[in-house]
Amino acid sequence: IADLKHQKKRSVDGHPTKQVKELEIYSFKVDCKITSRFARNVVTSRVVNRANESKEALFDVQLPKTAFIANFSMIIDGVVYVGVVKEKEVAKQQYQQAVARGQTAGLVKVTGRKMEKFKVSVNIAAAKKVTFELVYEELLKRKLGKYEMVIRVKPEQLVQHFQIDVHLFEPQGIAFLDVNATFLTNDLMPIVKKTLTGKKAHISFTPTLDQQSACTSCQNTGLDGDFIMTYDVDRDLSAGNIAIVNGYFVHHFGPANLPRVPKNVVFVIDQSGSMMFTKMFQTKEALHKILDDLNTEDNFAFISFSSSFRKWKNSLIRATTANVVEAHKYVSELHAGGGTNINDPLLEAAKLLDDAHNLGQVPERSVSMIILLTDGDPNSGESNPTKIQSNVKYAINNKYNLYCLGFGYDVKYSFLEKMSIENSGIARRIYEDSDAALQLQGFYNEVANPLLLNVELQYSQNAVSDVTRSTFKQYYDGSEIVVAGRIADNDLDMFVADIRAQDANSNITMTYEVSMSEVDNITQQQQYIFGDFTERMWAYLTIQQLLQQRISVGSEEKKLLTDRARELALKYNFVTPLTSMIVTKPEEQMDQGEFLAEKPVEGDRPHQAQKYHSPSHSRISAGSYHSTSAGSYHSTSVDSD
Amino acid sequence: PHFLIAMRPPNDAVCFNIDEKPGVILNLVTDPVTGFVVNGELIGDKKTENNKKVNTYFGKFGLVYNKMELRMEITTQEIKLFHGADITRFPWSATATSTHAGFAITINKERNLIVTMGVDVTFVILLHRVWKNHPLHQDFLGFYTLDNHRFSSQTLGLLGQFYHPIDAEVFNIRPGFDQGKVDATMFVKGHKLTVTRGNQKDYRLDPKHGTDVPCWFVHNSGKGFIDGNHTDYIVSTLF
Repeated sequence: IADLKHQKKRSVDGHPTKQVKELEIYSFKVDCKITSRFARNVVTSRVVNRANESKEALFDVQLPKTAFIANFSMIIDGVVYVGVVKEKEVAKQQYQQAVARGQTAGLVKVTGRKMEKFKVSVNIAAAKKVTFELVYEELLKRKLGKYEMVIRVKPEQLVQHFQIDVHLFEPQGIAFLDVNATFLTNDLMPIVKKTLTGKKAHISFTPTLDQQSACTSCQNTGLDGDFIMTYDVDRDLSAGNIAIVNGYFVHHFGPANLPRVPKNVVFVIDQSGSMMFTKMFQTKEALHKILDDLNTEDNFAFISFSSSFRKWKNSLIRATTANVVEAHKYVSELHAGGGTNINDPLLEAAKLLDDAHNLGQVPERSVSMIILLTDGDPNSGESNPTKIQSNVKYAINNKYNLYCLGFGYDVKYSFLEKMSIENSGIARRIYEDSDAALQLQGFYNEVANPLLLNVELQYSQNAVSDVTRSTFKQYYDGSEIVVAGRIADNDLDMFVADIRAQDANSNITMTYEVSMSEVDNITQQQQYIFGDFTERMWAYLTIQQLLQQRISVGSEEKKLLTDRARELALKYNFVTPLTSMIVTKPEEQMDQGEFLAEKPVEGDRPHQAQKYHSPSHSRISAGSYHSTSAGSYHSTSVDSD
Repeated sequence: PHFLIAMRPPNDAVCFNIDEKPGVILNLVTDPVTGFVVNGELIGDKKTENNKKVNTYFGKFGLVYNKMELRMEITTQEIKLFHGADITRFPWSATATSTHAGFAITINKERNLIVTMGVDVTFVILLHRVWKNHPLHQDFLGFYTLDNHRFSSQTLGLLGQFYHPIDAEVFNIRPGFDQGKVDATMFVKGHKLTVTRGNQKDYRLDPKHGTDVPCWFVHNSGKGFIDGNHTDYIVSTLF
């Protein structure tokens, strides 16, 4: 920090004695607005080239995988260059033509565990500035009783104006709000300002240069990590909350104060050779924890498999203390070796559940599920993935949920994903890391406490259209159901939502009524954040669901769903797996061609698709730069920035 | 709280007050055959002036239906439904229905709760919302029986004892002590009581202002009209 002050002084004096930063990010701001769980983040970075030659500045940010990029722009010399979202194939052709002309530019597709990268580079002439602005939107998903927003911060340079500014508005009222960051020291903690008043909250983090420094009198920044905001809204056993703005509605339904529904779970555990050592150890560790968390009303069973399968018991049994103790012993004795036969143990799991239901061994009102944990492709017994999917679908027959946990990178994720979705479940990748056991437990906890069965949300007939998915087999504690749609009746006086569901003991119906005249008042409050959010949230949710539905349908229907998703993505300018964003750079930078931003797809191996070509100039990474071009430097101007 | 008992025929009504201290729990219905019990806990105003009578209302009801292992606690804040060890909690802000085999509750947002057992028993619990900054009054509840056919003839309680017909005769109508009001003699349950003609409110149709129901008012906490003394109906717990 001392250096920067001297830098300015020397410039005024006109006698620079020491080389100063050639490329400087003098402002970096993350502006986040969240309303009704929908977040719009605007990341703005302003860079100045203080060198007397052009330099390449790199804008490099990470955004959550669940977010869709909605806009990107660069302002150079007052000229705005805006990213245009195009159909993926069109964008790719345009990009490839540029590449064919020798204009290699940045095509970036990098996935991490939760985040993906967005990078763009541009040459800035001497003494010029560039402003990068990236907008991305995300519907925050409630998991384990909270919403989480992560902003990854990694400026490798001290930034004069660094700011994270979050405005939150939740019409249901904010139950709690926590802010933390992996880089927050005791000294930095008081800089995070948080105000919370009922439905509104504001968080700001604006460290000075001094406060950003990793150590006294050094130029290294200490800001490196995740800025994490978690919160939940007030909730009770009611029909939830509906936001209606500009003819679109979004309904959030996540009731509390309900008894849990017992569950029947068959754990199907891969113990093939590839699970040996760490994976097996972590699996056992997680299973021991899960066993301790089983509710005494639950029923469970284990099937372990390699080339063949082995049942722990011939039927599901209650999670009594004695049975759980016995199960711990069984888990401790699991060892890895052999091939991977996924087909037979899954069919056997379905049979175990069938028997349990037919013989009345499990409560009538209960949730039955199969949790498959595997780390590899099927290579023993039935190994044709399509055949396995069809066998499993036939055996489960829409009665139970199948959750597939793909451990590591050797699994064919798309195979597991399709199989889960076809059987009312989800697939989740378990990253091979030191916290794998925690990831497994975390997933289990999400489905550990079913509260409602057969949830149906219905809206005023003939008054709404384009409604997203509105029936759900289960509602789990800590999660939330979100339905959005369009109001088709312009003369609608009263918006009515009916919810029907079954809890552990009874059938429940709930009604939400709001008069459209009241909606105007609510809208006024919501525009405090941004006016068209409901429509964009509807579009976001619809695209997400269409993309998911595509996975488990035939080719004809797939085409229809794809066309619809693409059409919406283009209309709302979202970068999705079906669309790409093209950023045309200034003409004088044609040697760098065009920039293409794409949405990485889960299942891609990390770094696999990364193709980044950068000239050996200076690079700026979200507030950092590494100068590799020596060149003499002479400053003749004073820049108050 | 005031009690209003419909008499038929001749489509008249009898009313009485029970004056007890806040915190006292009164038994309203007990049917030993079906195992159905309703108790209500009294609340008072937020504060009272010295030597002035404490107005009391019902602030909490407890319903027990042993046959189905069901219990309900209804307060001015929420409705708790206990089923064995399970608890379901509904806020008054919800419009909701919960249906069990032969038993259902329907909550009409911020207005009332309807409890039905089969087709022969229906209760309504009304929520009376008071301006939350009112210096004296607070939210309270009302309890109405719409249908009591399924209850046995052994049903007891301040309301339950009237689920089966009783004979009452009113005669000798004469000017009363209060100007404009008439007194009469009521012959009921072997007692001769002096009753006064008055009005009491039924809030089912108009929750804010209520509807006046003309009734014969029995003095001294219904003494003579109810079986025994009103203190006989005080119980120690809500369930």
